[in-house]
Amino acid sequence: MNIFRLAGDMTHLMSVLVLLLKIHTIKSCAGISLKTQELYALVFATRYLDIFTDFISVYNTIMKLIFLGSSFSIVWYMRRHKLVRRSYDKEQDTFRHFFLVLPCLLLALVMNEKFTFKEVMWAFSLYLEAVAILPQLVLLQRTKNIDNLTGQYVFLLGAYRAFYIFNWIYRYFTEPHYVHWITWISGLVQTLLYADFFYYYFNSWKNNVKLHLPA
Amino acid sequence: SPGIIEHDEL
Repeated sequence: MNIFRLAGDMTHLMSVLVLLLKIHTIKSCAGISLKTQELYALVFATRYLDIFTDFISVYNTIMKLIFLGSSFSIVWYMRRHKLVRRSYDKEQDTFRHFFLVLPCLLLALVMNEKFTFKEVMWAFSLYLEAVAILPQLVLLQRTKNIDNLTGQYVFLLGAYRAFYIFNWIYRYFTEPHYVHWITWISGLVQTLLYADFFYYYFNSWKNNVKLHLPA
Repeated sequence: SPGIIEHDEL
């Protein structure tokens, strides 16, 4: 465990907890894409198939449980909680899961480290994670008002991506056998998707104005 | 062990 990996995990954890806390406290999910949240729940469910079979560390197991629990809780709140679901921007959140899930599944069947169920699912989860933010970014573009918490949520997710890239660079130079092309390329694609959002986020922060994305 | 790919990241 290096400092970049830890910082990446912590910003990832904070992003999910900020969102869950926001929904739980103000009983609103305005501006949050249910499509993205369902895709993340699917990402964690398919990636952590090894949770009870391969023990890495107590830290890993606990983090996996938190990510699974929090992502499914968010989906539950948005779909089932009678107050929260009323605030969901259903008409604006029109991205189809299918268009992201199917190509990722096909790619995972072709590009994986080993053709086993667990490895194909692991590759699928990486590809899907890379693009799962797209429905959220589309919703941010459409919604005129981006509240601070939604902005912070996407910012923390982007920070997590950036720290993971530093982690891979660090590990590449310190661990001789550490080469994971699939992880790196899908991770890089995912980070690039945030670059545009980051540009506007930093501008609004620098000029001390409310975040507003161009049409 | 050989043949098992270890995914130690989240």
